[in-house]
Amino acid sequence: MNIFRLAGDMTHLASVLVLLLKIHTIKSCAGVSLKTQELYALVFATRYLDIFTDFISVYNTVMKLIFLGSSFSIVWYIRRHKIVRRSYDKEQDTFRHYFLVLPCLLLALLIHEKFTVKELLWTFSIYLEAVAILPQLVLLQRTRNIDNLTGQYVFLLGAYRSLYILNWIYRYFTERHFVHWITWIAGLVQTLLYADFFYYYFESWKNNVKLQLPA
Amino acid sequence: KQQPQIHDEL
Repeated sequence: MNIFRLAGDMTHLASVLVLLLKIHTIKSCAGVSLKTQELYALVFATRYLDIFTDFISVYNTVMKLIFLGSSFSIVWYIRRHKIVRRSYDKEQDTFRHYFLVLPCLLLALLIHEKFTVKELLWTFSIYLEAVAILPQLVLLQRTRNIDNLTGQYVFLLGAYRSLYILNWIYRYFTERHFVHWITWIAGLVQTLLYADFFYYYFESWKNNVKLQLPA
Repeated sequence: KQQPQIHDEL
């Protein structure tokens, strides 16, 4: 465990907890894309199957449980909670996320490390995580203004993946056998997707103006 | 012998 990875996990944890806190406290999910939250729940459900078969560490298991619990809670709040669901912007959150799931499934069947069910689902989750933020970014573009908690959520998610890239570089140089091309390329694509959001996020933060994303 | 790489990251 290196500092980049720990910082990455903590940032990732913060992103989901910030979002869950927002939704729970102000009983609103305005600006939040349910599609992205459902995709993340699917990412965790297909990636953390090994929680029952391989024990890596207490930290690993606890974090997986927290991510599973928080992502499914967020989906439940937006779908089922009688107050929160009213603030869900169904008309604007129209990204057809099945168009993301199917290509990731096919790609996992084509490019993977081992042809086992667990490994295929794990690879699927890696590809899906890379594109899961798209419905949220599209929603932010449409709603123009974004309130700072949603902005923070996307920012923290981008920061977590950037820290993971530093972690992979660190591990590549310290553990020779550590080579995971699939994870590295998908992680890089994911971080690049955030790049333009980052640009506008820093611009607005620097000029101390409300974040405006260009249409 | 290189053991199959388990995915130890989140």
